[in-house]
Amino acid sequence: MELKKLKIYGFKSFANKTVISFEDPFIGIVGPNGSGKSNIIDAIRWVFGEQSNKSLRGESSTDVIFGGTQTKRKQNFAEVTIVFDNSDNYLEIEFLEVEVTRRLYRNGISEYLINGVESRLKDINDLFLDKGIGKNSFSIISQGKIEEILSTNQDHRRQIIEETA
Amino acid sequence: MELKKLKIYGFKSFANKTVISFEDPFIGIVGPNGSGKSNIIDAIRWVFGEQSNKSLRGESSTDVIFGGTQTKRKQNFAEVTIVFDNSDNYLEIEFLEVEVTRRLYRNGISEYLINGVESRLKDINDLFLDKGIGKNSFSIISQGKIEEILSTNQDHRRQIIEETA
Amino acid sequence: FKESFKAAYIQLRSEFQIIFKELFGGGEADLILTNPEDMLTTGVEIIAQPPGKKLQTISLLSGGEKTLTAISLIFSIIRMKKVPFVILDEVDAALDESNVKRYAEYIKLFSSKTQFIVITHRPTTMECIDSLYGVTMEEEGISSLVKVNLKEGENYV
Amino acid sequence: FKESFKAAYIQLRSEFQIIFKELFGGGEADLILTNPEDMLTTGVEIIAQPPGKKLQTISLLSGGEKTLTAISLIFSIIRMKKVPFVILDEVDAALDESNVKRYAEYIKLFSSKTQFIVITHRPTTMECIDSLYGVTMEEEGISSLVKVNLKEGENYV
Ligand SMILES: Nc1ncnc2c1ncn2[C@@H]1O[C@H](COP(=O)(O)OP(=O)(O)OP(=O)(O)O)[C@@H](O)[C@H]1O
Ligand SMILES: Nc1ncnc2c1ncn2[C@@H]1O[C@H](COP(=O)(O)OP(=O)(O)OP(=O)(O)O)[C@@H](O)[C@H]1O
Ligand SMILES: [Mg+2]
Ligand SMILES: [Mg+2]
Repeated sequence: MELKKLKIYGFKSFANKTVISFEDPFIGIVGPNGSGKSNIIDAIRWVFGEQSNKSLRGESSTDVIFGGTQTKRKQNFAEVTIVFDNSDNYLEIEFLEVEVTRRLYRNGISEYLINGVESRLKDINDLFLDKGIGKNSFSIISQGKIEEILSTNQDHRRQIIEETA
Repeated sequence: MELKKLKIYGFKSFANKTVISFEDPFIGIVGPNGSGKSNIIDAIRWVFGEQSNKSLRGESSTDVIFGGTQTKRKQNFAEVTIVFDNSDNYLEIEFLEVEVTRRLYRNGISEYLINGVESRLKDINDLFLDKGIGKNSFSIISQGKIEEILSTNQDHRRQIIEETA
Repeated sequence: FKESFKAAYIQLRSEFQIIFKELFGGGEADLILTNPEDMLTTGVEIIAQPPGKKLQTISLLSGGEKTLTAISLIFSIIRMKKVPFVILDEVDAALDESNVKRYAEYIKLFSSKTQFIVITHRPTTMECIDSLYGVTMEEEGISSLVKVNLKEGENYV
Repeated sequence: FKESFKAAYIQLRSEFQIIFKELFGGGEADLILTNPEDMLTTGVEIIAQPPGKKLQTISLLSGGEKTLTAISLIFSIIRMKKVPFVILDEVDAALDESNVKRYAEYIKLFSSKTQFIVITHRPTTMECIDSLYGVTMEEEGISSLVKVNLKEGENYV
């Protein structure tokens, strides 16, 4: 299974619709401090169902919605879509291509879609469970967090082995 | 007041007597990962009276004594000396040049010297109190700790203002 | 369960020992069960000894050595569990130039089986990357993305 | 005491606002007393708004922006209290190339009044340094130190 595309709209500093294609084995993202690189990673965490505001560097859940700049007004919702090539059926769902969308409105209303079908957060978590994606997987290492795996307590490390078992 | 010299002997990876002269306003230390750069900073913290093993990255106080390598035996004590140019009398002590030495033996015995005179740890702390040196000063920023000043609790930040008052 | 935990532990430990040696160019590493009698409750301890050095607590390692040890463990997990993709945000920040090179070339090796997405400020990492995206804020406070080649990418760093 | 705390606060705040603007090339910053009525117990909050961006919680700032904000505060303390020396261990790790340059040139400015000792892996910082010491482990596990010039130093990085 591979990542194909990420579409970001109104999420953090990505006010405008932005599409990233993941067409190669080794992809790099570069840019000046504060330009939005880690925000892309936050968008990926978020569309996988991340609920912890702290992991997204925010204080409230609506902090991820584009808050405006000195010259542009804030937006009313954030939306992220991720597209997978599922031709090896790695995700146990009957689609060659899987598209997951998460949307959050400023009034707190959330929407989740799997291949266009309205779903619950639970369905997204179930889809990714034990697939090395989302919660508890070590497949996303955030900025400044690489050393954490050494200093976490013993239980957390035993979880790593349980995950791989 | 300025730093003049640092002498390290048996402290962490500095098995051999090493002298660093601080003769310029802007000094740089470079080298590969694990070569000993941060150990030099630990030596400076230590000779200023640092008591926290955690701040020195150790688990016990004797972790700072050279522990040996695959080809060289461990040593019995660690010794660090720092030399200041005190011609502006910044340190309130009757010497143009001030030399502070700290020594620790494997059996746990500690020695402290100020200009060759045996002293107590308390005398060293008093010498540096309110001088922007040693505990609670922000004059030494350890590796990975630069962001801490933003996330520390409010009390810690108010301490900063108290220190400068 | 106990059997599969034990099997996973044995395999992860073996991968970790191999990968650590490759990234450090030598040395020794280990994963130790704190309570080998009980697979249900045992904790796991990490042991790391860079080449030529004596074994000490992991806390005494340098910033770069800790990063490289953590990277070795992450790569071991990847190789064992075959995750579809890995995302690394500036994990090369503490590495010196020669270790950045090892890290980047190691990813290139692994990327035949696992997709890697990497954020970096280091030119040496950039040189190993297949396709580069540059992020900027042409319009203040608003991010935009554009595909760049290596030469353009070096202006983004 | 209350008077001197208030005076120190006012001066630190003013330095912080100036230095932040210089390091970021614009933007706004502030130090706010959480309880201005009581100088004995009030906490202090940090506000930072990079150029062109809207004010948000400091947690949402990027890694490099947080580093630069912290550096601005440290420099403000130095300028106020006139400490004899400052030691910085790899604080430039998260900075992009143009911010490393600003950071290093700022130190150069300050170093007329305060002695700076800096550990770095970044060539741009090295280029601003007066005298460079290279640390190596020629003998395995044992550190040795030697004075180097800029060209030699670049091999140590
Ligand atoms: N909801 C939001 N609306 C608008 N801007 C936001 C929002 N949330 C975060 N930002 C902005 O995004 C910026 C941080 O972006 P990000 O962390 O992705 O930077 P980066 O490219 O990773 O930088 P660095 O190289 O320093 O790590 C901050 O300046 C922050 O103010
Ligand atoms: N008591 C000791 N005896 C011998 N070696 C020690 C002792 N304490 C620490 N060391 C060694 O010192 C090394 C760490 O040195 P240090 O932290 O100074 O590296 P560094 O040059 O700052 O590297 P980096 O660039 O990765 O931060 C470790 O490899 C550690 O094993
Ligand atoms: Mg970032
Ligand atoms: Mg270091």
